[in-house]
Amino acid sequence: LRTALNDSKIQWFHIPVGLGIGFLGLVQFYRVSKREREKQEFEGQDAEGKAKKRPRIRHEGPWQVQLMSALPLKALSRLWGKFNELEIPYYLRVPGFKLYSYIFGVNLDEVAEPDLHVYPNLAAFFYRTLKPGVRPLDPNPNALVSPADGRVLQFGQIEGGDIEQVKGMTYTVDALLGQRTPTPSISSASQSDDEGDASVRSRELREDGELVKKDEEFARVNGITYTLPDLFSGGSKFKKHSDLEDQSVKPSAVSVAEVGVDLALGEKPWYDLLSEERRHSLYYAVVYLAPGDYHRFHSPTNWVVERRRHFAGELFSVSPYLQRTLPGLFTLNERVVLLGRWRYGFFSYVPVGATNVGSIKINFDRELRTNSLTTDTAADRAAEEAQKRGEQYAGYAEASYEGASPILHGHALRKGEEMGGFQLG
Amino acid sequence: STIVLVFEAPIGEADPQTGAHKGWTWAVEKGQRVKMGQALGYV
Repeated sequence: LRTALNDSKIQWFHIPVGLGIGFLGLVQFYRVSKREREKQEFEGQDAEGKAKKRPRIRHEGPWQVQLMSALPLKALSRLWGKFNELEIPYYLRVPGFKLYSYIFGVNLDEVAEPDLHVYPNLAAFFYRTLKPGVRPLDPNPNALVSPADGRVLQFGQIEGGDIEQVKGMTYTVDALLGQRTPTPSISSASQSDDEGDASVRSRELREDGELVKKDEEFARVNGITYTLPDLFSGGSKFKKHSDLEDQSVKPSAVSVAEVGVDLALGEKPWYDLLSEERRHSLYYAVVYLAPGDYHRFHSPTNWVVERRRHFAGELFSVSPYLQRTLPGLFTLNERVVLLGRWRYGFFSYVPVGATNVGSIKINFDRELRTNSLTTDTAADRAAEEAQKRGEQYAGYAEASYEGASPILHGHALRKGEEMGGFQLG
Repeated sequence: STIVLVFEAPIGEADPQTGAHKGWTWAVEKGQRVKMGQALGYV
């Protein structure tokens, strides 16, 4: 090896390499200067008492996190995606994919396509399908099944609006799912465009004959009708709380009590109502998909998706290590929040992207584009317009599936049905 | 990549008369590897 290194002539492609590095440097320089400019504007305005701007979220954590947050992660992720779409020479495909499978523990016996030559590149192999029958559903009809292959990182009951009590992974449900009910301006992402309906519809709750308007009705828990804003936003104070720069701060009893005060449902905090009646509560589960796992995801139960919120956030790695060190990671990363209902009430499904797997695909939502330059710029533009109007930007683009089925007011999914997947880059 | 599920379900508790557990029950352990279709829990 030493003689080879010493004797062989090294050829640098200095021009393309130089251009590449220069381009990344320019992108990073533009982002830092834009951030500094916003910061100055923000301080200036506050002193003059103008409408409050959306505070920039600061990523707390050790130097690795600081380093990561300074990198242009989305640009890198898109480059990674482009790199993996490069076609692999025909005869290198089988050894290449076998090496990948050996490193990441992929079981090739389960792959639907026996001939690996069919996959033109790694991106196609990554999004492989499995043979029918290799993932039987749990026979218990009341079971909620895992949406994908992976590892259960966290699960539990939601207490007081927090998803997790373990250090470093505490964030509020609002920060994860978004805070507001849809506004009439949302676009419709239903399957048949001509049925799309861009407005929020009123709907009857037949079970007890009570007529409840849509944006006031979220669930019937213990005989009380809750609205989504009531349960998840709780008024401006809570909103301010969820905008806190350091998401890892657990809400103090006082702040949560303030939430209670804001609720139209009476003086007690919302979560007290839930726990006191001891009949329904909110639960959560976090499933982590490793690089070698099957990356299509399925429906864990029979439910109806009513709307989706696309947060075009960042693309930090979601490795278990970073989940422990970067507080509120899931509220920072790009994610698609699918909101709907199942037999026991509210149900939400949140695929969260990561640096190497930045694209989230939803089979029944042709409008959705994740990890793309257009959605990022659209998100920035929306934030600026909201800022000009003196409003707070909700942080997501919303679409409704109400047009998918006039009866169900949403897109129905069956247990085990494929919903979409994660793609490289 | 990661998938987060947040959902509402009947609170898991022991039935005072029969002592049987009813409501939501987890069927996994923390850190457990799961396959698609495997039960995470049941009511």
